[in-house]
Amino acid sequence: RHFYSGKDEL
Amino acid sequence: MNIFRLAGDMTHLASVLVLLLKIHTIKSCAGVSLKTQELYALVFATRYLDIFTDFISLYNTVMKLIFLGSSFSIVWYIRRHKIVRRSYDKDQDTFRHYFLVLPCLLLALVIHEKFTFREVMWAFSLYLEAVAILPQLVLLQRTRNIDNLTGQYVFLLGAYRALYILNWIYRYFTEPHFVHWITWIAGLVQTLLYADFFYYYFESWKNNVKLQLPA
Repeated sequence: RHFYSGKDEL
Repeated sequence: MNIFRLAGDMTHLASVLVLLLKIHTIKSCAGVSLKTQELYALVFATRYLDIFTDFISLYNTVMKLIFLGSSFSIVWYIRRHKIVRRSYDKDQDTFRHYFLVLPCLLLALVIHEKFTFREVMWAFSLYLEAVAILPQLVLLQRTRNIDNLTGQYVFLLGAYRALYILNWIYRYFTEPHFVHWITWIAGLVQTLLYADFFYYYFESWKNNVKLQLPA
């Protein structure tokens, strides 16, 4: 999973 | 990506396009708060620090570039464009930046996910976005004649926030471990700030009269 998980929103 | 998130992003995009279109075609920024636009430029600049280091998706990168580019070009138009700048209501747009920026910065230094530069800036951008609309709302209240485009701009921004809340509810129930207190509380506060505006917006729409906020 992405390191910046959950921060995929704008 | 769920339908609420996509609809939210699209209304956000539409709000920015409506504003740019108004400024670009009518060559007027009457009723638009430069303070709010500068705060948004700061919000995007501090939130998208990951733009070149963490690739999420092409959609994500493109949208970030659009929001950065559009917010800075709106600021440029109001400050520098030789025709547009003349229509800026400088005397009415008196909200002080630091009243909003300093408390948000202090809050971000205290409440964040991790004490790193990027995380503190990320929290700061969320807190600042929550209140960045305030100078615009104050300006609308002072402007007796709100033109349709400015009214629609604020309405679309409010709709974008409301759709993001639906998106979080959806994600909470469909994704494991999707809990983001900072984002949620800042987002909820931001949406509540639009409640009053929405009320008058729908009233004016229902009664078919020009939008006017009570002083």
